[in-house]
Amino acid sequence: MFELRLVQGSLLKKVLEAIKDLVNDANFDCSATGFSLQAMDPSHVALVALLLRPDGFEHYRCDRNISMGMNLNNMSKILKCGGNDDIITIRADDGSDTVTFMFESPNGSANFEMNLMDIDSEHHGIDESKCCAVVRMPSSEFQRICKVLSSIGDTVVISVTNEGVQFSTRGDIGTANIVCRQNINVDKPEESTVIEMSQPVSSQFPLRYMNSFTKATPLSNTVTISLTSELLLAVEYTIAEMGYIRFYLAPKIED
Amino acid sequence: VNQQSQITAFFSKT
Repeated sequence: MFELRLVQGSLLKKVLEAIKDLVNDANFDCSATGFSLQAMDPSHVALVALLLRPDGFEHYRCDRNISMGMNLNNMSKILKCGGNDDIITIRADDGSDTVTFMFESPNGSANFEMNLMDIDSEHHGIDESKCCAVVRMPSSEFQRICKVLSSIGDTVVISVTNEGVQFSTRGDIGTANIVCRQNINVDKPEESTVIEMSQPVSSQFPLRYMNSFTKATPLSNTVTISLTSELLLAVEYTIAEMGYIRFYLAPKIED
Repeated sequence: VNQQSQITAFFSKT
């Protein structure tokens, strides 16, 4: 049997809002490590990795590892049936082809049963060691930049140098360049922009995906953007001391 | 022309 109880149920709603437009169907893996997910978008350009650790839940019981295949749009529909302040319990019996969502508020409770799906998925090993530039900045600022740039062009060039991080785009009406410099705010660390770099790096990515990633903004005040020497982009939002949601995006390459 | 690379090229299957 698998059962988890999340007092701050709105967190799960925010997680679904962050990933449901990027990924259609995904396996939620339940193990002693936590409630996790790894899935690619249908074009195999982006990968999302989610982890919610057991200690973040009021109650977490996992008798044996199970994988629950869910359509994320349907899961989101069910989560929207619960109130924002509800406590959410998710339960699945061993061998069952359904999962139960229970919403509790001081006024009552509601149960929803959703059919599970068989989804073929592969697990991917993620090597964090090739990182060559890391930028941590306010998530709202990153969201604003992606939105502004997508009104001008389709692709963003992200360049990290000693000067700062530059986001540039080009479109029919002209070009746009936005530079964020390192700025450490001791009193409000969440408003800081911190750049760590072992070598300058520059790569270009589709803005459509970047804007999709920023749907995770309500989960965290800050976002961490990493570029590897292979020009793979990772965008990470931490989830209130219980885990993270990470988006990986493949670069566009000059043909 | 800019080609979009596939994410699978960056990860190993486990």
